[in-house]
Amino acid sequence: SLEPMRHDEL
Amino acid sequence: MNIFRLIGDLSHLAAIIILLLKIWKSRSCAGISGKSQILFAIVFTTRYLDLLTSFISLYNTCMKVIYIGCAYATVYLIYMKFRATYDGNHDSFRVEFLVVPVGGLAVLINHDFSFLEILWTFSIYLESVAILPQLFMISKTGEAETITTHYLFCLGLYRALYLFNWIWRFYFEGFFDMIAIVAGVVQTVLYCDFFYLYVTKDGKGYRFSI
Repeated sequence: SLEPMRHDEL
Repeated sequence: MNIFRLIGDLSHLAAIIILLLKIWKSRSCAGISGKSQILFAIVFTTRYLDLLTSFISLYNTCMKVIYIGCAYATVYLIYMKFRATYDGNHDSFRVEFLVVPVGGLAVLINHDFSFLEILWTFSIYLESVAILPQLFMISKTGEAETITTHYLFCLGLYRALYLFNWIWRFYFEGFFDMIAIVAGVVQTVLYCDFFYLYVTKDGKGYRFSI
């Protein structure tokens, strides 16, 4: 899934 | 969260605060590109719209709010409070040459053709080149103050550490984001010339040429 990186990283 | 991410984030925070303090303490924004700072404010604004849609952690929310707040504070200091010291003549990079192609690229190459997703992609692409007006300004005047080079070093270090973070996440968590990685590599490469000068000149102010 690509989602985690979207919102997690700054 | 891994060590590269954490130190990268802190390095990014340090860069932002170094710049704010430099301007505040010296009551001057001489040598600082207001255009780069506006681009960074746009980068944070378009990327962190997810503050309104998803909650990740207290750390995540706080950092995003601090980044956005500091970015706008910096722009305010440059264009309002200390605008008399702003060196607009040397800050002559044409930002439309960055923003327009980057906007087009974000519409063409993204993971999902939706409003928030395109804005996120736009912010990733824009961040990778947002420092160019600053580097252009330094190359034009041929010099940078020591504190400005520390700012740039922290900013470049943050990007380089994120590359290690992505390698880590690929191996241990199994995911990667090609858009972020390619943009991150481009961004890091832009700092290479600067890194070389920073290290060889021992962080002192230097004369810079392309």
